[in-house]
Amino acid sequence: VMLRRDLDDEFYDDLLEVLVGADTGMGVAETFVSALRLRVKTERISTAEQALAGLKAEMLEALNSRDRRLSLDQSPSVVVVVGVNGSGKTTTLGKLAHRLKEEGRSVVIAAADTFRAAAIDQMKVWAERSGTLVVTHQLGADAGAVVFDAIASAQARGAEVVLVDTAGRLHTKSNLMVELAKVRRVVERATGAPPQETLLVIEAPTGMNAIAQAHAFHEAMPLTGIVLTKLDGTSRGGTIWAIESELNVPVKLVGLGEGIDDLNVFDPAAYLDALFA
Amino acid sequence: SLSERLTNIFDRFSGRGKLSREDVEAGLREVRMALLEADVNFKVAKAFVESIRERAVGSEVLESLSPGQQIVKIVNEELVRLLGGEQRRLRYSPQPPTVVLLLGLQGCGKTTTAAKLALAVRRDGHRPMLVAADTYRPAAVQQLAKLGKDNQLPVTLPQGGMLPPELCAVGVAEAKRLNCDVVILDTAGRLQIDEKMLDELKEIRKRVDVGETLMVVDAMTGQEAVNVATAFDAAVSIDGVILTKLDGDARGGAALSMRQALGKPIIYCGVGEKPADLEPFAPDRMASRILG
Ligand SMILES: Nc1nc2c(ncn2[C@@H]2O[C@H](COP(=O)(O)OP(=O)(O)OP(=O)(O)O)[C@@H](O)[C@H]2O)c(=O)[nH]1
Ligand SMILES: Nc1nc2c(ncn2[C@@H]2O[C@H](COP(=O)(O)OP(=O)(O)OP(=O)(O)O)[C@@H](O)[C@H]2O)c(=O)[nH]1
Ligand SMILES: [Mg+2]
Ligand SMILES: [Mg+2]
Repeated sequence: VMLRRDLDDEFYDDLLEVLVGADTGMGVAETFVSALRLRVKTERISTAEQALAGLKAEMLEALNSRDRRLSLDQSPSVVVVVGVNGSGKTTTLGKLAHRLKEEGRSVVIAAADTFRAAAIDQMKVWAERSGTLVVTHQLGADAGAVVFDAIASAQARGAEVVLVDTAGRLHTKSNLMVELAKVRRVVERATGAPPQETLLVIEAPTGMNAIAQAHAFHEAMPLTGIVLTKLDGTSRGGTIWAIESELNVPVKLVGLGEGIDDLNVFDPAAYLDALFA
Repeated sequence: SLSERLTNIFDRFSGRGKLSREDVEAGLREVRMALLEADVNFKVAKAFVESIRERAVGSEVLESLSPGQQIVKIVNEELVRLLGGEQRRLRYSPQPPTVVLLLGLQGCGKTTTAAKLALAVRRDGHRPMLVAADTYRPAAVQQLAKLGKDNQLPVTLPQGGMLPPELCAVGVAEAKRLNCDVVILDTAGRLQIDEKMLDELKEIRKRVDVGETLMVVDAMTGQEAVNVATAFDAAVSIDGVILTKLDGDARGGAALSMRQALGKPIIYCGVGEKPADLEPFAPDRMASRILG
């Protein structure tokens, strides 16, 4: 999209547009573009191809500097997914259960969204598809109780991982955010440690509000990673630049579709290729 | 806020007496930044600033004692004008039933909105029928069935291996049989680049006489709002937009992007998870929200 042209002001403006269009926000975009301008000058870069390659290399280095692995070495390891309504938490958990089973791990799911219509049914379908035991209570039950039971179940059968689905909640609703701290306490009481992974699920189509979401959720329940879903669409989730640098929380997984296999480990090179496609 | 940032900029210039056009340019840059922060599309934000430039460099600003406030006033007025215009509620068909087709990206709130819309039309004295035409998402049918049951709303459920277009036709027939005069079709979330799923929407509109094709959009949608809207519009001609999750703190710039891209009105706002949480769109409130 940006190649075979002169390194003029229009090139840099178009680059800004590509980055902002990917939802990086103007601040992040201008930081990258002004750094590139300086680099072009000091390294005497002469073609757009070289400039863009240089920018990509710099961005790749930044992304590669983070550890993006899931930590799952406790017994059991508890993974909690949190995030705003509709971002893809339940679907992601179903995919993750499948992935972990394929890796030879034993998994128990806690269907702890006891609020939304058919949320438990939805989690049950994914549990069945991935061949995973799912612990459920009834609609309206205490979410913490479901988590407690699921962990007890895992401990009883020596399961390695407990995946906890939570109800979607807007980060502006303080009563709902306080509920997350309660889930964390239940895990601590049941296992002696906080959840090993607390993953914020944000969807690629979301704009600048994703950054506010990340800050708010991190404050309510310290995050260990981000899942960026719906990257199979045309949005590029550029807010991850600000989120990673401001919170030091890495993107660990990406959702690339609605099927059970559509969950990948975050691949910086692939991400950048898509960004500049 | 924009007004604070403009005041800071113009206070620096005020010592020199009258503002110049260059000074106003700095202010216009701040306006563009504010719109981008609010998720207004890059091109839409640029065009917006162009459209207010003439007024911004006019005497109403240059000779004002508070030029920053004057620019904010101009921006607000123009936003309200662009967002408002044709303001309307749901259009009921002259020949019942009125069929409403809800479509949009995954997770934007269609199923929840379907139930909300049903309650809204019932408050208007109509008799709604919900059609659970999402045969893909796990437990999507159960979700709408539960919402229907909790709110005493009839729901047409899939029978046999029925595909969505046929199911929608069955839903309309069922509505006529039960004397319902509004049929709300809940469909599966889909990407605007999924040709097969766009064809499904076209097929639904062939099988059923759709009165209102409404795109449901998450208020926190970012830059791609324009591309998403225009692609859906090209496939099935959107009549209006329902913006959801406005009970959050997303600035909602997608609203302006959608309005510019489609030239169609935003009709309703989803302001919560409960079936009562649907309000008519208010352009003045949306404008100040976008401005921040
Ligand atoms: N295209 C695409 N769709 C996805 C992806 N992940 C989830 N979805 C879809 O997004 C919609 C919402 O997914 P859910 O898993 O129900 O989201 P959630 O966060 O659990 O929603 P709530 O529990 O209601 O807050 C569903 O239609 C999913 O199929 C993805 O990576 N790509
Ligand atoms: N806070 C808030 N939540 C909403 C609103 N509208 C919908 N939701 C929530 O958003 C999530 C997704 O809503 P759904 O109705 O399942 O969305 P959908 O578009 O039907 O999803 P798919 O069918 O998977 O594409 C659910 O948790 C809803 O409760 C709203 O206006 N405000
Ligand atoms: Mg869920
Ligand atoms: Mg739905």
